[in-house]
Amino acid sequence: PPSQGWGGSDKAPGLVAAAADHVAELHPVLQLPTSARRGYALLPPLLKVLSDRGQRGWASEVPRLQPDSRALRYMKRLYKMSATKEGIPKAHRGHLYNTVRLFTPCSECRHRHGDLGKGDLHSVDLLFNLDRVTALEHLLKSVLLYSFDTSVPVSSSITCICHLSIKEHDFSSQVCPSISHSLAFSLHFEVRKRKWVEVDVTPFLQPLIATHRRNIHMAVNFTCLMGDPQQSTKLENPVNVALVPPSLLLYLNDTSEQAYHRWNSLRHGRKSPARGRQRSSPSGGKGSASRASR
Amino acid sequence: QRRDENLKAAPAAPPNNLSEYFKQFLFPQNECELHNFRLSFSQLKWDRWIIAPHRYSPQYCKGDCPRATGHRYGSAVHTVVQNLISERLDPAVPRPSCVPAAYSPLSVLTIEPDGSIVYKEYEDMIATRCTCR
Repeated sequence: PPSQGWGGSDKAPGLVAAAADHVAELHPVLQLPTSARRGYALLPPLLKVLSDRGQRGWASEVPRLQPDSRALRYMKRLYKMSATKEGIPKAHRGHLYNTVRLFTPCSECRHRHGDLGKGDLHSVDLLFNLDRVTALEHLLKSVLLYSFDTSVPVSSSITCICHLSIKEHDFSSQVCPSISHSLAFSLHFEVRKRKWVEVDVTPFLQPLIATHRRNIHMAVNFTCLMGDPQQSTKLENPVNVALVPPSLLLYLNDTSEQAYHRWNSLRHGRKSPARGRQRSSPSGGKGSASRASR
Repeated sequence: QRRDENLKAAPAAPPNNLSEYFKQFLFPQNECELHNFRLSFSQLKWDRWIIAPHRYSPQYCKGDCPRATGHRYGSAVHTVVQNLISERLDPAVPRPSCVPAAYSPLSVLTIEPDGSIVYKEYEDMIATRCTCR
């Protein structure tokens, strides 16, 4: 019923909104007044997603891009590390993010160049579309996520030299339409332990994401050899690593009202909405205020 | 004489359950408290894009608020005032309601329309305590 604050409240009951959407889809005559629909825009993002999806999902099967199965497996593992079975976020030191987004490169750009016949040089051009990153999501860390399918015998060590260049299309200057920043680094890992290799590209992407760049275009080429440079074994016979184009993983801090800010609840004893204000103790508010800050 | 009349009118409470007898004056039978509610996203047919958690227990608050809420519910003094207004001055003013007083967050793994995958932690998704307001 309208009295339930459907209007502009961003705390409107989203699940009920989704159900109302569903009913409205089935019986258009029951369309909610436009003011109530405007209210949906303020729903917490999750419930808005649900109520929107609910509408499209129920009423018409909108074709939806299915995620890459490897990426899905990785994110399920990340979920298990970050939350309990009931979905309660786990509090551990390194867990500063409240949002993690995984993007797979858009399919038409996954062309490879470089002669794979040599079995070692892999070069791939990647374009990531970051439309889903909101203005209130600030980047904490970004990672290229490689899953290695390799026929290399288990527990052998691999060293890869990686050359990453990001192509920025700088339309302002006619002389060099695209600037590229490049980075070369070596990766060493044991095949046994890892199905995933994370390449930290935070310094690279920070400026692009901070300026809300929607598309990130990068070229990555990889040369992988057997052996471990530390143990002065000579790097020989290139490894024929079936390199799947990497996904881009963004660890973000969502600063919006509806996102969970653990440091708030840890440090200031998050105010429960029912006790909007701290009741000042008889010894005057100062006591409780200094206690809260301590 | 009036005292004798009152004594005759009051139901004689057997001495052994005096506490029960007085409780009916102190707290309502179905007192305001937190109730369990579990839903699975597959019931709502949302499990195609909500990958985890499979089950979600938002809980809810239900029950009558006693007249003297005081510290028991962490209610503000305003709640007692609202009760008095409703009882003494204007019955159109609603009595205090039993609502959530504290929440805990929920982590959700969803698939976005563009096929990307997002892990998000949302605030205030599970009621953990009730109050009268």
